[in-house]
Amino acid sequence: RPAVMNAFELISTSQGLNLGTLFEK
Amino acid sequence: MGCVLSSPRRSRRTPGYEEPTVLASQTSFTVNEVEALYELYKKLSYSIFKDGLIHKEEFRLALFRTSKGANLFADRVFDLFDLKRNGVIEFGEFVRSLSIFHPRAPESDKTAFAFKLYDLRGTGYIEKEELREMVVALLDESDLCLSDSAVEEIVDNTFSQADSNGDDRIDPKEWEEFVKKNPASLRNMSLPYLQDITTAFPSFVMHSEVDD
Repeated sequence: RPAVMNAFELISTSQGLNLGTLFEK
Repeated sequence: MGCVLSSPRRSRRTPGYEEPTVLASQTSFTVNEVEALYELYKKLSYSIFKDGLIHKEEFRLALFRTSKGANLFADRVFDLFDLKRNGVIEFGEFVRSLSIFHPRAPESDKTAFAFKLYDLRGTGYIEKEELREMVVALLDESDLCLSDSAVEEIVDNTFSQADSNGDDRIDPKEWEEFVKKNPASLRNMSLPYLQDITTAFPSFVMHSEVDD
């Protein structure tokens, strides 16, 4: 069983929140 | 080779264009960084509709390589960037909103933006149902597989940590305390790319009107 992450930390991994992608060619 | 020819001073601007000097004075960016962001903005805003404004489909295309299908988080970010709430992101909105993601931007701005992002129904509080909805949306878009009981456990544990006064909702003050103790929750709010934006889009030099 994976170590329990807090829910907001989990959410922050969403691709929809990864704005760094905007800068990738 | 290697020299920069004088640029057309009045090249065509996108609708809603704002002067980089003005935007730099109001944000965490330098004038040259704003000019470099304009190169990115043009690329995004002409990717589908060719009208110099970023539409939701263009935003999704840039994030996911496809414009099809809603994503709760990308759509929330788009709506928060769209400060005028007219369905498109204009250049000034793009720069002002991205400024919050600058590694140099105040932590309090990042905290406030994330709160608005997660307050899905705009009530001024993050409710447990909203948190559950976001965790489920994250699981739907990822390869992570968690049982319903594991989801409940994560949501309950996180919620009880954040809701320090136990009134079943997270208010901005509680959120501020929570992210201080759990800084990884704001990891996505800082974009190292923004420190190197002039290197990533060197063509801004062709159109630059100032030398930072």
